Amino acid sequence: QQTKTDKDEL
Amino acid sequence: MNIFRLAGDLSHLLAIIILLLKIWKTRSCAGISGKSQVLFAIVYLTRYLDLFTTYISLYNSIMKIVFIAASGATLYLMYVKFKATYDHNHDSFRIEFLLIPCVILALIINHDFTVMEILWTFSIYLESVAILPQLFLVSKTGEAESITSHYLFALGSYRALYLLNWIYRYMAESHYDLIAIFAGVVQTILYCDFFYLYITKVLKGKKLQLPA
Repeated sequence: QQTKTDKDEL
Repeated sequence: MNIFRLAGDLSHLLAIIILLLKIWKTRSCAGISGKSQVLFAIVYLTRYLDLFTTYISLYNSIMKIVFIAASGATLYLMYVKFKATYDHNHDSFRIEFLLIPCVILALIINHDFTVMEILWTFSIYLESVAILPQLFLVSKTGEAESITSHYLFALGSYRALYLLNWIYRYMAESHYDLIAIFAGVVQTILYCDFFYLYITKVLKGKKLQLPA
């Protein structure tokens, strides 16, 4: 299971 | 945050500013695809919904507001203020052929089947192909003003720099997101042909002429 994207990117 | 991502975001910001200045200064949106700009507005609106729910950083919030505002301003200039200069005939790419597959793919391949995650995934897929109407328009008109090619170069560079950012983050933080990476690779590949023309022609002062 890949890391959950922490959505800190634009 | 790392230098690649910062450079990517600034390149993205530069592209949006170049476009706005081009339309505002020349008072014309000739050579610009309104359809691509519509797709970019959809990309920002579906991706930056978390602007109101999660606070990541001042930089993050400001950039999201700037991107949404700039894309709205671009649409206003293209479809209202300088509507007469909009090239309807050549800007004929069927964007439903991009929107529908991205919706379907986002429903099938995603990290989490929640509304926010599906919208984010849709936005990532859509962004990777959002430039197609613009590249299609340039290929139909056979050329692009040099300011438009600078816009495209900055826009293409932004996601290419993000690819370096993802390599860095994988090595430094073992963080990766295959959906974003896959879409980013596709997006950057779409610009490769243009990058070649830009570097071999525009940087030598020639006009961007596509081989007929």
